Amino acid sequence: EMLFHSRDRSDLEPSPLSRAKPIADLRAAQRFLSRYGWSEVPAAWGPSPKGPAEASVGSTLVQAVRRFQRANRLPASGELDAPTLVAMNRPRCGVPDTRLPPPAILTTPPAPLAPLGPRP
Amino acid sequence: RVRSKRFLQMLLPRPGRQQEDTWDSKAIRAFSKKTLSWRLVGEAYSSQLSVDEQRYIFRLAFRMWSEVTPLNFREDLTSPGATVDIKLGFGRGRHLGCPRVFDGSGQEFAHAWRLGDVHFDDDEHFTPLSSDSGISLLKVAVHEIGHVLGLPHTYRTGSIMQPNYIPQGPAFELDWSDRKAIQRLYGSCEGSFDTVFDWIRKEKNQYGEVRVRFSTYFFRHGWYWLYENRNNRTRYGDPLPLLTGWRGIPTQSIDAFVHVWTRRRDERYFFKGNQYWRYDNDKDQAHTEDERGGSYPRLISDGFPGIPSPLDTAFYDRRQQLVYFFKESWVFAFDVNRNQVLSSYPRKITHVFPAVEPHNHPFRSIDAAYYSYAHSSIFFFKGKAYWKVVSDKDKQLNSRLPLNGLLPKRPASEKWFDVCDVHTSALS
Repeated sequence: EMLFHSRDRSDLEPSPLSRAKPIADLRAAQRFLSRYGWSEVPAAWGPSPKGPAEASVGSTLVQAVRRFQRANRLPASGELDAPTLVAMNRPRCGVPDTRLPPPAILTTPPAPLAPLGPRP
Repeated sequence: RVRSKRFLQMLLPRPGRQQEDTWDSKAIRAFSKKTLSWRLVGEAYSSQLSVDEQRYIFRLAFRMWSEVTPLNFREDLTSPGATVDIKLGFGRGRHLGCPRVFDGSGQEFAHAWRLGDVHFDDDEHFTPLSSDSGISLLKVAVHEIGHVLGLPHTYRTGSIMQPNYIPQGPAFELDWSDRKAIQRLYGSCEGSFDTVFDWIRKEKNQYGEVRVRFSTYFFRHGWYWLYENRNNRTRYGDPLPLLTGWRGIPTQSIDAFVHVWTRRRDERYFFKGNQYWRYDNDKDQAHTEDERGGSYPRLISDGFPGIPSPLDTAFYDRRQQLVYFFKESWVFAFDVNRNQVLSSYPRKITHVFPAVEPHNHPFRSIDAAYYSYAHSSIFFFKGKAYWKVVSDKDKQLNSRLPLNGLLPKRPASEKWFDVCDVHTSALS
């Protein structure tokens, strides 16, 4: 069982193995932003693209972080500072928050997505 | 690749539903039927709460949305699963064939599919209504059902649709903006009423001074709402069955309510069919006997000679000390002091209360006549609409208005908000 001592289980302690991984680094933050619709750039599951693609990914990420910060009433620094990471780690609903702006508004093209399989 | 594809399908409708846009599109579609079924899936109970507790909380969560929309929700335990509109379940990690994996305790606590199902992360510490720790299952359920119905996230303070969980006291309700958001998808609640009235209460303040307060009630079929005029909504948790709040009167379809209030008299009557009851405000139930030892209910023809039955509606005019009774296209003015109908009555409703705008009049079979202390005006209800009787104030602003004229009709839902039915199973 999960350990608790109070009658109402208010002190229930989940095991460390069942705790969500905290969002504490760039990769986790990228995954978060992509998962909840703040960024089109997917988490890097394979080798990172080199050259100009890296710069566009970074710029897109900064924009995504700023959008997230503005929505959460944080200073829109574009940096993954402590308050931003705290906001990302708060309990939340799994439904995406937002839709990305139309491609014409993006200043840099997003990285190409991995193919999803045969075209329908 | 398969998981990514299935994740993207989260943004698309389930097979058989209406085609729709992504979550935050302004053109989001909604359920097209008014009564939706739901079920807590048997193989997906939470390990933290009893099954009864889980079902109770979900029933309450659905009811909260039903109290502000024309939608009704009923728990369906027997139909084939594929026919149930909304299925709810708990899971951990990979769960219930869902493409979105839960992340363990912390961060993501639940997700929902528009016009579809709701999944809760059972690694979270969900707590019942009575607890002020952990994550309120009720609050999360109300939020996720909001998604199922078509609402996206918002960062507006006070909204139930904020993406992050906001720890608060155990009590929370849908605020004005959340109500209007869901009503943009499903419309406002409309419908006719059996009777509408203000109930007067006399109270003493701490100085011993008598204060008069009033409460506004709407009756429809077998249930009623208290309307909070200062909050522009019905009381949280309404409607309630007539049986529980108004003891001793018929349990449904009341025709009329009249409060005869003079210096010497303070009598409240309910009418149904050919009978009427007098209500005892102190004992909060209908009188069983009158002053002469006769029993209630009494025949209308005995207590109000000259008044026909059954009635459509009635109201008491305090200035003239007359009760106006309405039946079909006729109105009867009854003098409570002489206990008889005025000699010039009955008269056509259209003559006593003429239309200000030609042909804009209920004409006959009025559902409810209501004097409102909040608005200092008389209103006639019929169907989904109301007509306001020209008041002294209206005449001061426009002297050409006819005395007792009826101003053009308006939708009742635009003046009294969120008087919404719930499914009959939710009334107990």
